[in-house]
Amino acid sequence: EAVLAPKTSCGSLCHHHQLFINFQDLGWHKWIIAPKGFMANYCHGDCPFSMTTSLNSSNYAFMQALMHAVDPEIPQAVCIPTKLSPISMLYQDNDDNVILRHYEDMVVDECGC
Amino acid sequence: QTFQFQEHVFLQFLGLDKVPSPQKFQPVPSVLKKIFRDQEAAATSGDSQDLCYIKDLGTRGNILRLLLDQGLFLYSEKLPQASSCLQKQLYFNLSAIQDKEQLTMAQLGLDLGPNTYYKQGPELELALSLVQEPHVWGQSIPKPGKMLVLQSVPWPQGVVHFNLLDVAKDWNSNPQKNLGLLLEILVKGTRDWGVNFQLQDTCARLRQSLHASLLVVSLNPEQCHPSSRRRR
Repeated sequence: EAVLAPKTSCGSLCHHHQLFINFQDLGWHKWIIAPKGFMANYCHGDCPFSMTTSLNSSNYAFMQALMHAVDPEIPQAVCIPTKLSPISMLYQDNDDNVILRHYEDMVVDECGC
Repeated sequence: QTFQFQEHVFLQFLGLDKVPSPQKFQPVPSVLKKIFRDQEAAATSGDSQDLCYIKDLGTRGNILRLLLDQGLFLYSEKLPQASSCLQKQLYFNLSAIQDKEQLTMAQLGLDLGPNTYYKQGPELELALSLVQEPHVWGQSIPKPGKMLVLQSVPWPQGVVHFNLLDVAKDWNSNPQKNLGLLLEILVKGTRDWGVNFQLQDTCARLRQSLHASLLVVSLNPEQCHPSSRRRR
């Protein structure tokens, strides 16, 4: 029988944290034409057993949380990105060439255990 | 210290070896702006998209570079033909293209300036050839090699495009072969064109407004897996 995980406050549960990096703060606005900044979102928070049935968690996370509840030696399931989106960057290099590059899986949109 | 290191890693990720310090921003061609805006809109709306296909150019690729011409105008006392208007060496530095990238497009753009310059539009003839021998100092113009383009431009307007993918691929795999191109612009039909000074005036304006650039599209196989075959 699973040991009920101690009640944890919602804030410490696994979720998506927004973080916007303004290229001007780094002095990169002098060579990056667009965008003006970058959404460096990240995933952070606990994945206790009680949560794995509610959040968009994988079956593996459910089993690992169950195992952790039974034997705390087994680490908890981890909080990772479950939905990512690409970005494009328009910048100028040292030869004054204008470059446009697409990068996939750069921005974290959703997190899960 | 740490920031310097992180910055270096980020620059490498962008394919740069040091922080660029441009004097001024180059004008961004409308096609790049459109591709960028469409890409941003798709990412924001969450539409799935093929990052490695450039719809507006109809080619695969995820890195677009607009390379500026670094060649010089050539002046020779005796112009090869009375109607020769200008001669210019065009040179594009491809060294920023990494070995693992596959070239999928190389489009030369010659901006001859708006046709409002020309009251009575002359007929121009563009001759573009490869420079295959190093330029010998003292020699007025490099010896032209293989002719790539010989084309009339009935009314100079905006940008004229030429596909140079095979040439760029050759230069990219053999950088020492990249000696640039020789561009010659002749004015046709000068006979019935009245006095000479109009020819001079047109050539001076052409020299002033000519702007050459090479749009190179490449595919980084580490970021772009071969296009998955459509499931039947």
